Amino acid sequence: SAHGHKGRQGNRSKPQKTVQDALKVVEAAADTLSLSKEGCKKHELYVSFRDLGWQDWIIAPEGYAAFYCEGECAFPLNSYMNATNHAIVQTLVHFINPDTVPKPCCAPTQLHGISVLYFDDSSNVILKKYRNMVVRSCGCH
Amino acid sequence: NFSVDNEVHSSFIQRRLRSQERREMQREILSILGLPHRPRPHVNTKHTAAPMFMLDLYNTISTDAQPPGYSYYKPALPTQGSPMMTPQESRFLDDADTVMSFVNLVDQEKDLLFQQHRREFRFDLSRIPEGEAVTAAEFRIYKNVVQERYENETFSVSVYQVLEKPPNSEVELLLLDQREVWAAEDGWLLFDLTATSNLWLVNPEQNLGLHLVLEDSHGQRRNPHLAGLVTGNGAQEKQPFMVAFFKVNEVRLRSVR
Repeated sequence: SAHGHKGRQGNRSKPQKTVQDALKVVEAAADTLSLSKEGCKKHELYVSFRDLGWQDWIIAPEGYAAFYCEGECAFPLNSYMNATNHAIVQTLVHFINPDTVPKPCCAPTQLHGISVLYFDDSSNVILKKYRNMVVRSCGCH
Repeated sequence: NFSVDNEVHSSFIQRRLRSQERREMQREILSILGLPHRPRPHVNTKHTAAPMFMLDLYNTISTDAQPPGYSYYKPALPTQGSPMMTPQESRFLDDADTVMSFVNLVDQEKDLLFQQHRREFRFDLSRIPEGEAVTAAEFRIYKNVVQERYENETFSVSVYQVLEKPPNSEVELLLLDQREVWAAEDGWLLFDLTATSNLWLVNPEQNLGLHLVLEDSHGQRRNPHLAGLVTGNGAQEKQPFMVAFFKVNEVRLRSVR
């Protein structure tokens, strides 16, 4: 976007410096929170039906460990779990051309199902199998 | 509710959700579960026969699927005394995407006043999950031991589908299934309703219910209670119910919100 606004900027060095400063602040903040440096990993996320106050209609389970995938898929990918060949290629292309090619995504590679037992409005009981509700493993895609 | 264990890492900072956020979170999870709103069951006693049977099925699935070391699938209720699952039901369960039990809508107390020798049952099949087809269905009724003078007798238990209820004349019935039982027998009797429930799904107006008729060894109609059949007044965990197994027959697409 800076490219399109070139002509309208009177002082070209000042805004660039501001952007660089801002980037430094973001990087420092990311370092402090240790978010961006973290590789692609499986993280805990427990969905508690009990905490949601749904125990009047959900018979079982009390909740389930859904998990989620989060973290950076950055070069080199070898250290990250389950990176696909394509993800490695995409990382290299991103490395060459970071502005146009995004990094690979950290996403689930294996998903599992759960079953939920609950009452409906008519007090009938439903047992439903939900596929792909639990993350078993994560990887770079 | 976020927590950390030894294998995984949590980067979330725990905080209490505001009530609006909480409502949105609940809506999201309901949507994932495929429910338009939070169900409000008028009777949610978990110790009647149907929920106990369904919990048996749930525990069977969860035990099979449970990875070692996991403790999230703890049964919420004891299963002792619940209706036993047959090997056939175990096969139905393996194939099913959804299993549903239906409560009897006929007030057995009122029914008892009018009908001494038969019992009526009705099940509302209008709320079955969308895009799912019935693969098996059965009617389950409990039979207690009869220890009085009928102990050595045999009885015939017949389940009929009500075809028509013309005013001022006898109802038209279709025999669905029949069982011969000893007075001394004890346990759940199962009657196949697969074809009938499929018919009721296609033509809901034809769902006029079921009749249960008991006959003694002389072919005489008797009160079902004489054979120990639990039809309404008995123990909660022995109440009759219907169960249906469903399989998804179309690809379910979640709508964009």
